[in-house]
Amino acid sequence: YQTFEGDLKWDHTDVTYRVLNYSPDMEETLIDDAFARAFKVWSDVTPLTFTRLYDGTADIMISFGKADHGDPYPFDGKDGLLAHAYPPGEGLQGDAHFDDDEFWTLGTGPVVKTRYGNGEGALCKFPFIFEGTSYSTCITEGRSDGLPWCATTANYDNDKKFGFCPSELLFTFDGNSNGAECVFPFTFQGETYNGCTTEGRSDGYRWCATTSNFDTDKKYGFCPNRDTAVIGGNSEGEPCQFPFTFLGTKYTSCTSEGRGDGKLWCATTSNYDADKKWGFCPDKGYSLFLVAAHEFGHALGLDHSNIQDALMFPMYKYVADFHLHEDDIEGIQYLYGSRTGPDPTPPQPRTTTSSPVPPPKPTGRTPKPTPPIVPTTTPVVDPSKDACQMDVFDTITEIQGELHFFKDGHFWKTSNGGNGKHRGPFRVSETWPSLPAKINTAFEDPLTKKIYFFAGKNVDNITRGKFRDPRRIEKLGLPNNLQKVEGALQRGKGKVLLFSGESFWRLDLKTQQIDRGYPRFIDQTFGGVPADSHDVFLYKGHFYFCRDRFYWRMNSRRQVDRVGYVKYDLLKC
Amino acid sequence: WCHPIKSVFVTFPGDVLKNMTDTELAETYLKRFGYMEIQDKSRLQSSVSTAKALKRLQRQLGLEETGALDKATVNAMKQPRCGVPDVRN
Repeated sequence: YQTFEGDLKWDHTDVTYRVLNYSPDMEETLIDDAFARAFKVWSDVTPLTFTRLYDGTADIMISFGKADHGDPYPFDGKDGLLAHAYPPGEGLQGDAHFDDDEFWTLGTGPVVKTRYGNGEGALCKFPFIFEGTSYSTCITEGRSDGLPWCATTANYDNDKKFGFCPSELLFTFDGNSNGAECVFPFTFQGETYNGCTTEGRSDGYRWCATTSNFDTDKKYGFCPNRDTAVIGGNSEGEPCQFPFTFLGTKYTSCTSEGRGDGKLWCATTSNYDADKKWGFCPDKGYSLFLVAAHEFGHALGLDHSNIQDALMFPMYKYVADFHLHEDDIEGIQYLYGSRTGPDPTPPQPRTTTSSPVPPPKPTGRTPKPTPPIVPTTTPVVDPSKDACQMDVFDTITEIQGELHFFKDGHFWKTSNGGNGKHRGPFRVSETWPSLPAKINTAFEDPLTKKIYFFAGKNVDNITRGKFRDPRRIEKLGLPNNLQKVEGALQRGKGKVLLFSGESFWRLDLKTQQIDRGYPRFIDQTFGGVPADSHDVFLYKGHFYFCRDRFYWRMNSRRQVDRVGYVKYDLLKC
Repeated sequence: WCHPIKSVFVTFPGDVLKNMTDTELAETYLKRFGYMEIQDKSRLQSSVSTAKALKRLQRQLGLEETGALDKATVNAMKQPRCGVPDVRN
């Protein structure tokens, strides 16, 4: 292994990262997951921890870009250079860039995550059977609305399990439309568009308006790539058109003719000679997880290794069952040391084990093979306390990646990655014994992982299961006459906004003091939300302001982009 | 019936990749990844010969160190890879 000259490394172990944008090749959740797993490769063998930030400056800023993408090292189109990253340091240092002229997958072909339908968000199962025919791509057959779909089991005819595939007719990503689908036709600079376009952009990304008139509404989003879309060329996002004519010859499949590099391509109209529209054919793609793990190695201070099986070897090689090579481990531990102690698992409530699936009744016939029964944990508290019966919660906050809903000494939680259903109730006193039943606000500091609880005029904090003695909130610099803190928003590194009544303050978590220039009025900084919100919290990069049963969701540009029910949208009642 | 197909290479509009000869590819590759310009101990930058640069590349990639632009080396240069230079100056 090699390190960079001067052994460049982070001077702290709590490294932060931020995903600035996404690739159209994969669902955002799959990309987030690939990055999280790539960081885990390194945190498993070092004392490093990685915390995702949703705004502000993180140590490692991650982005996708094409060709000239804002640094001195342009990418080179499909294949060749896949990504690069900078060694640790300020500014551009530590950042990781991924070439979006590549086809990003998990390394074995298109990964198509479905939405809606009855497949519960499962990945497409290719090939699948529909009306006796086998399909290896998403199809629009059987539908009149043109929405591409796929089966989520191998045989739709038997199982009837399906979901819709990513397309601009279903959703957009990034932009300013909160994922709304494209509206066709739409008007842009007086012209009418019936499909996604790259017009008006220099970065080659396809976009569309999410209202019928961009010129007046300025609402837009980026178009996800369909699984059948070509990569790069001058028709990204269009499907191959077979047969097509090239230099007078008809082709019924992708070809490498006309190219010196052997890459397979196709025309996206029936006649290349006339229209000159083309793109590369989708292939297995590159594993975003593997490439990200390599790039994050650079971002942590490792240079290229000359061991061919090491992750830090400069050439890409797909491996299905990835394990970090000893050379990589030695390299990263030379910089940061090895990991000590057990896994930092959070304290859990006392549980009993039970089976959610009743055993099959004997019928006398040969039983069908059944899936293994997975034990689940059931809390030992009164199950009659149903979160869906609560109108207003004492406080809502995200702790260790799970949204927690507190009410009268109990709490429920729902995880980001699961099916969205909530679990609980759990007793507050069993998880955090020294806390009172009524909690007005709680938040987790993303850097130190300390959890702060505000109850009346007291504030407690807990780190690794240990409480400090509660302190009066006046000690933080809050006014003596303040009765309670009703909400908290973590802002970048080491700062948090505390809300009460119609005012808010900024707390410096390092000095444990309120910053100068506060309080400020909520309605002057956060326009469009209730000035008397009884709970404010951060969740997935959005600010939530709660009033009664409703929440107002605000994006990082401080625009209210959604108003909804806490019960249905967040608790999934 | 087994005539080789006479390939015609065309310039594809919007293609970032350019048709390059192997020699052009090697020159670009060796420069981009730091094999051509080597800083010595006195911090002076000096160009090394292509043969030396190729040997260095071949050593890095675990190839036979011929110092010549052989097929294995050209193939290795065409493999997908990370954009960070191998030899840092």
